Amino acid sequence: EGYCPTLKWQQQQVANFSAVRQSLAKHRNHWRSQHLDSNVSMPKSEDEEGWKKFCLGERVYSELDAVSDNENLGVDYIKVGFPPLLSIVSRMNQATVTSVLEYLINWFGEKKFTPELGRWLYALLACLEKPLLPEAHSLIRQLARRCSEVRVLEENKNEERLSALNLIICLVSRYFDQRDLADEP
Amino acid sequence: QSDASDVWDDTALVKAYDKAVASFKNA
Repeated sequence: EGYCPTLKWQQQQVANFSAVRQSLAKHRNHWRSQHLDSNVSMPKSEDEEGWKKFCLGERVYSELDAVSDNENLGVDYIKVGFPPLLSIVSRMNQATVTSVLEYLINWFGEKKFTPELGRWLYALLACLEKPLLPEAHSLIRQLARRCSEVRVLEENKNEERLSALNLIICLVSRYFDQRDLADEP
Repeated sequence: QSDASDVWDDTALVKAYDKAVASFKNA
């Protein structure tokens, strides 16, 4: 009790997500043609470790504590991970989207949920085309189940992590029609 | 709102996610 989102909130998230996907489709060609910054080097599709480092950053990947780096005032994306920018995700084909989703779900199966992970999972779900391939179908169900397992262990219902887990469960179950996994308040 | 070109800058997906997460806390 207190952890489960209201039906109204869930319906709103599905509507917003649907609008986000439409805008993504509309702007994809524009962003795909933009030059990437020179420091952005996207790993090859099959490079699981490379993608985990790229998305989550070397700090999270290597499980180092966040240390403030006073000498470097700019953001070092190699350390903190690249965010799912449109100029990056628009270049990913469906096979790559599915592979990276699989790599991050593998990661989440063993490690903590972080904001970086949440942003990438959301972005990859936004890029995932319907109808789902059987492989993607199984992956997103695995993702929602893992979110539920982690949510059960949450001690603080005001945690940002709780709302992120609720969001992912909601999108998988209600946007991608996996209703048996939906929260029924 | 998501159609507005200023919203659809390079970080649009990050903003959409952060807004969705914040909306639960504020609900």
